[in-house]
Amino acid sequence: MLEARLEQANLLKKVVDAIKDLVQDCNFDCNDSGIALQAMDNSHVALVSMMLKSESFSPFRCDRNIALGINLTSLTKVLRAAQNEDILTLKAEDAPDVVNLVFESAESDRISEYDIKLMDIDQEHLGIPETEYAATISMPSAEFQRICRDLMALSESVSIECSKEGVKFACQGDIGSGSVTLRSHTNVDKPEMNVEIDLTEPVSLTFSLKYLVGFCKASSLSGQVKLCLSNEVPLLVEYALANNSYLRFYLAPKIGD
Amino acid sequence: PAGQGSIKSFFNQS
Repeated sequence: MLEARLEQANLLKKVVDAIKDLVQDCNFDCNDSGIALQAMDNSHVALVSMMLKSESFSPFRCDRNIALGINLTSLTKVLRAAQNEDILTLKAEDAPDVVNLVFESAESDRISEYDIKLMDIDQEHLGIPETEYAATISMPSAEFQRICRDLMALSESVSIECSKEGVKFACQGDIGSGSVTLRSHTNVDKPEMNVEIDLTEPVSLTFSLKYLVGFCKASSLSGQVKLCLSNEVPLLVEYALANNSYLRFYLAPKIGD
Repeated sequence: PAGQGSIKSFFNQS
């Protein structure tokens, strides 16, 4: 059986909120290392990969591999009943028909309990190769969100060019063009404001802004976002969570010009 | 306009 207790419901609420517009029905794969999720969007352009390590829960117990097939719209409805600060416990039997969610208020004696019916989801699982990326950029997640939103007002796609000069986000649209260039920057007082660019070779790739703006819904999960790029491979956008847990998005590049 | 690649062409099906 599975029993996983999260100190704050907020974490799961934010994760589900960040991915629910991209993917609808997903398997939450539970085993003794934690709860993982991998799903592609309907058009197979983007892939979500979430890992909530067992250390992110206290306690965490999962004796066998259990796949919880959950509709994220249903999960969102139930999670709306949880206060951000509530303690959240997920429970399921070994061959479950439902997943049980319990929300406990730390301040009152209120205990809410919900069951969500599970679905049988036959999901393709993709093997993601270990990649040495040509460029890795760490930057404030709010800054990345703002750049994507600003450029989407002009164009549906953005080129991300990374060179030793810095990283340049550029777009061209009907009304004109725009670009934002960032250079490495260290803020001793506010490390969340740092921009770090780790480059082994120059990279230039073009991506759909609609997807990037969607990924940025995860911005509230982490002050920093990491962008990993290599020519002709999908972009990795990573939001690191506590205890080595993460929410990652992969986005296939645009082809040709 | 540039075409859009599929994520499946980059990652192996396992």
